[in-house]
Amino acid sequence: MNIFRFAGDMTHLASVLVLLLKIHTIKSCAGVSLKTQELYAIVFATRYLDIFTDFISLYNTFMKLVFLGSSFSIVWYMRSHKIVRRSYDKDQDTFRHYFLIVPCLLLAMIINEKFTFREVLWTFSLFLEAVAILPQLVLLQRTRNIDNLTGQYIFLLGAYRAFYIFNWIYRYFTEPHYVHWIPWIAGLLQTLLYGDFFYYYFHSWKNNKKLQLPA
Amino acid sequence: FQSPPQKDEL
Repeated sequence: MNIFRFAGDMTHLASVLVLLLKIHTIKSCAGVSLKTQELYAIVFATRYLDIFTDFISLYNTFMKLVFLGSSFSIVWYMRSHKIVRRSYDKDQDTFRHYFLIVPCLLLAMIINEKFTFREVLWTFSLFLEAVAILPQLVLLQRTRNIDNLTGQYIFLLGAYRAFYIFNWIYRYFTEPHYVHWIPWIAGLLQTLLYGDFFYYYFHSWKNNKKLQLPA
Repeated sequence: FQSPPQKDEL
């Protein structure tokens, strides 16, 4: 464990807590893409298949349970909670996320470290996480105005993977033979996808005005 | 026998 990875995990934890807080307290999911939340639930379900077989540490197991629990409960809230579901804008949240799942699965079957069931699904979860934010970013551009909590959620979600990139650089230089191109490239692409959001988020924060992405 | 490097990251 290094400071970059710990900062990344805490930022990731903060992002899901901000979203859960928003949905649970104001009982609204306005501006939040259910498709992105469903993709994240799939990401965690396929990445943490080893949760009961490989014990790494209490921290590792605890965080996996938190991420699994929060992502599935957010999906449940947005789909089934009688009040929250009314604020879900399904007419705007139309990104065909199945067009993301299939290519990621095919790619994971071609590019992986070992062609086994768990390894292919683990690789699939990395590719899927890299593009999971797309429905949310498309929804933002459609709905134009977004509330602060949703903006903070996306910012934290992007920042966590940026911290992980520093973690991978650190581990590359401190641990011999620590080379994993697949998460590195997927993580880099994921962070780049947030590029323009970060740009507009920073400018809205600097000029202290409402965050608006260009149409 | 080197055990496979575990996936210790989240």
